[in-house]
Amino acid sequence: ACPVSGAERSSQEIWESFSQCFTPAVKEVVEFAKGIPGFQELSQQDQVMLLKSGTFQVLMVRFCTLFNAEDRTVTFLNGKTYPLSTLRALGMGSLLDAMFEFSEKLGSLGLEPDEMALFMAVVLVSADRSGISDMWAVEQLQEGLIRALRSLINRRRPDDSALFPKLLLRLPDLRTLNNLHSEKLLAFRID
Amino acid sequence: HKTHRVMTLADHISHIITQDFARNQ
Repeated sequence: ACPVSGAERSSQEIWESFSQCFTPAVKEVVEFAKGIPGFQELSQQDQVMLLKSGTFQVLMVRFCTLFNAEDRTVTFLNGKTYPLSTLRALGMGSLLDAMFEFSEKLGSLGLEPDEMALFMAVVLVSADRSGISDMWAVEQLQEGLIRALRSLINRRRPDDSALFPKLLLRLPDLRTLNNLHSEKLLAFRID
Repeated sequence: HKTHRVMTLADHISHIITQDFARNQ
């Protein structure tokens, strides 16, 4: 919501405000997943497993629009825009650099909102498969979504045959972002 | 007396998802 908080706020208050912003974003990803055709036909256990490993990656795609690569600024939920230099001083350097790089690459592809939504669906079903019980069903779902994304993009931009493969190359980028940053520690104290 | 709890962002996401599914069952 806001990169800096006043010294008068307790760690509990900071935690609560973080949670209040972050929890709805995660729930929106859950609702989004449930709207993917075929997702709810997977077993509930497999739906949960895919969401657990893919939600951070979907959020990274959603947060891309908050990163302005040209101005090197990030817009927070409080509506304020902060320069990278200010944020770097707060100690979030490596995640910010990785996010700027990723949002620049994804932004350069100029996807339409429906293409972006289909891409996020592919991201979610391409998540780490450890713990998935019906691998075949997940693969079928993924193949259908990739086919739909490819046909949408190729139909709209028949002259740009490189766009779809470029987009698929963003999947390993997201996997790396997830592996490097989702294990960041959140610590809070309760009396 | 203060208890110090530590979790990762991934743990937090996981917790929200588990709660969401448990509520809708």
